[in-house]
Amino acid sequence: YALTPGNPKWKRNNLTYRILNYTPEMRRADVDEAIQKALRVWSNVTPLTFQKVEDGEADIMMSFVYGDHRDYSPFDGPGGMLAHAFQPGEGIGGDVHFDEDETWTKDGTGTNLFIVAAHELGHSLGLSHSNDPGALMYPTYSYTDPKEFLLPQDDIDGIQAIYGQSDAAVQPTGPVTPQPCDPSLTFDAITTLRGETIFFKGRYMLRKHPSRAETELNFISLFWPKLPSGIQAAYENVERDEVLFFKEDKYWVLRGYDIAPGYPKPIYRLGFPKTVKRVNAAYSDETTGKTYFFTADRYWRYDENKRSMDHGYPKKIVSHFGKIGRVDAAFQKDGYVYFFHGTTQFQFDPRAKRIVGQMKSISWFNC
Amino acid sequence: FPVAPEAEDERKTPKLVESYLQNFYDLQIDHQPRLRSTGENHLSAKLKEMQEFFGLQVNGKPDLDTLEMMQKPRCGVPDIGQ
Repeated sequence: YALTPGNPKWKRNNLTYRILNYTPEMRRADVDEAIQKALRVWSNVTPLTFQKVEDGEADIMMSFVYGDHRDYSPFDGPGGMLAHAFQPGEGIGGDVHFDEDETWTKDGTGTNLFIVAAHELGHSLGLSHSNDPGALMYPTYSYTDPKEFLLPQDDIDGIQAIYGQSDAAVQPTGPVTPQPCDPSLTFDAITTLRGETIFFKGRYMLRKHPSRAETELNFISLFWPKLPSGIQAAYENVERDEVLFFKEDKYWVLRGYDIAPGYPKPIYRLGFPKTVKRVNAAYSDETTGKTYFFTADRYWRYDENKRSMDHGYPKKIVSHFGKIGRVDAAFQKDGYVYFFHGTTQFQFDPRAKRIVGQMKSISWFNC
Repeated sequence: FPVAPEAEDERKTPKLVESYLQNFYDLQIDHQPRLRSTGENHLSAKLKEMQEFFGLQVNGKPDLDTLEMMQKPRCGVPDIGQ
């Protein structure tokens, strides 16, 4: 995180805000809700409180304005600059301006007002831009479903460096942006995708292309806005050029690079009994057309040709996969299956039916 | 979705680069003619500053990754203190 040069801050913890005008693209109640939620992002982790006022001068004045709005920082029409805010201080200090040329929405169909407001309020409170790509205070816009939003730890550290911790007995913590070479990094799910390998972690995906040395870090929502964060399992069906993503009792199908219409669907359509609430990991053996699903300490086998679960399952993972007891993530590549549990990775040879290697989970990132 | 090629883009996009660096990296454009260059090109230095901030390859050139970053919607507050 970075503080605004000169470390400006509000001298009081009880601040006022006023919404001077409303964008016509959203219902007033939705604007109010987005702004209140954005303020709660910061008040939840600090001693700050925010009170709405309807008249007069508030500490933080918010408005929707077009182009040149007489603060020497004109907006630029649709796209580009979305909004800006002023550091803590008298007069224009703390104020937030939203570019009315944007299409403001309460969801992800346009520019999400909550996400942008939460970012701008960080400036109003004394934060500058962070170079952590997962931070709320990162300068570029990326959509996160407001229902899933958690203030990243980088932003919590930044705002608490200015105002201190909240008065709550239990201090909230936030997600940390995954670093490919962090030896403590674990994964939620992994899949191949047309020759690339995609590692899922929280709301991020780490993308490893075989011909590129570096690993690309992206939000899942950047490529697939319909997918939730926290994907729990994924596998590629090379034959059908599909990838299936799993979270809780739902799954989505990616055809080519696009999520197929009609998803998510319940995992029970694949033949799981209702007792199965989620899938921890999956991989598909392209030579046999069999897909293996891992749930807790058991696995299921699915026949991609018959499109049904094979009989006689589930079985204990240890009964077939050696000392591997539980699996966080798995994928098949070049004839081997790679199983991930915590920071450990097992290389399994399905022909010999034994583990032939054990590595750190981050071994794919050229660290 | 396909990854961008790693080769640098030689397309001329001076307007985008200049306006981005003016807005967010305090680039001062000096249109006065000069007899000789004095040290490193100011625009290149600002590009490096921007590339370093965003974790891009720091080469002082408007390559594809840099241009892509410049075209993303963003907050209007500069990335460096003014």
